[in-house]
Amino acid sequence: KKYKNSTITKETIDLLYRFANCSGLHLIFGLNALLRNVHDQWNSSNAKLLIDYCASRKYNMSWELGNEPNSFKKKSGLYINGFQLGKDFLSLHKLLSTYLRYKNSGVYGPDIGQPKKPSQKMLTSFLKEGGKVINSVTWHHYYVDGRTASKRDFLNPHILDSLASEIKTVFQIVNQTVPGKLVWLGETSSAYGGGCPGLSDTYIDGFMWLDKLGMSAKLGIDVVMRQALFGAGSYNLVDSDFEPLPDYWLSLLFKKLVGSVVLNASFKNSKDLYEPKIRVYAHCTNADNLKYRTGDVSVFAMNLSNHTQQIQLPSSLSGKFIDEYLLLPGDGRLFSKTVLLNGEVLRMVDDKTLPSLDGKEKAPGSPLALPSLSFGFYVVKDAKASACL
Amino acid sequence: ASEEENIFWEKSTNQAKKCEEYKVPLSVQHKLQSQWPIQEQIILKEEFL
Repeated sequence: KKYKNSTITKETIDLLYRFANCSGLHLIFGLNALLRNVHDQWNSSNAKLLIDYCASRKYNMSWELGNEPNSFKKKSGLYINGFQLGKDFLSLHKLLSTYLRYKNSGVYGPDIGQPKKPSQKMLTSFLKEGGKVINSVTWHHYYVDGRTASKRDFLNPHILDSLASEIKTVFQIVNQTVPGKLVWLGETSSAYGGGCPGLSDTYIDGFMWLDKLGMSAKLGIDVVMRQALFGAGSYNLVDSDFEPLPDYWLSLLFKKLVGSVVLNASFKNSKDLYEPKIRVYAHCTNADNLKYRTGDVSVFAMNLSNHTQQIQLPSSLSGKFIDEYLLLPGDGRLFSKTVLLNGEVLRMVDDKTLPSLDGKEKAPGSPLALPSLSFGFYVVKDAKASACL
Repeated sequence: ASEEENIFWEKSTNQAKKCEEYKVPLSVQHKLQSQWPIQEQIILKEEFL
């Protein structure tokens, strides 16, 4: 319940914007929602200083207001209900409309934490009041508490499945209040509280991360934002020396191979009927990947079991050439900080150059063997999938 | 692609040249790197509170 002032300088804003811009990313700035007037309305004067500066520098960016407002009371002693927060977003929208540069800029919120009952209520009243001025509904998701999580949690199908029910809850609220509004995971990772050292920063985290990417897309989430690229804690994609960690390589491979059109994939296995240990997703292949053609299909799968599983594609795809990208831990342990792609350790060529990511071509009908506790990406070439053409 | 992505991809060609020319001053880089271990501890401490 104590506030500590922090000063963000113009130079910091410049560095931040340049980093995002030069990385081909769009910067979304999260404004402070805790500055309040006497009647608990958001005081926008501080935000206006920052927006004025960004406009003067011709920065193209978007905005959020507040972080996990459902925890404001606990973290700052200030209780703001969903209705008031909705009104605050209307104020932000009104403020932005006074700038030529920002009148059409994106506004995203409310960045609520896990959708438990009180947060569901807050989200509902927020969307009723402020839903019309936001471009996407944002919420945050973590599977487990980083201080108590175990290795077993990261491989537990029930824990991985828990995301699906939370996504469905959020969509239910959104469809009742602002039907059709896009839904984003505005902040997400495996474990909250800074991640779980030795797990969130190693190969084993990939099971939660890749499953989250697949399941989110399958259930209609439009954007997934990873906590974090770099920072404090153990869930970062690069370490403090900027060396990529296993989830970085997984993300890179996903970005290169997987497009945004989602196909409905499932895996049938008579042995694991009650607790499926193979999780499979399929998308159209990324159309920007020059190695592949429109109509190609990218299947990605993970094997949570302790034995190798054979994957047999349906007959419509089984007669095609396939590029296989198999990921295994660099030193053979689940807690490895390096990763093997088709048997080769992935590492930067130099400070700025990524290695080439090469698949291994498999002839039509070849068995696809997915080793225990591994990830596989399979690009089915010349698949001519109608949804992907 | 979202509206934001389109804006950035459209201008990425010109931007790439500008970004290549820009280097973070070495002094700034060193300062940030030297401050980071302490900052990380403070951030984590606040996170656990």
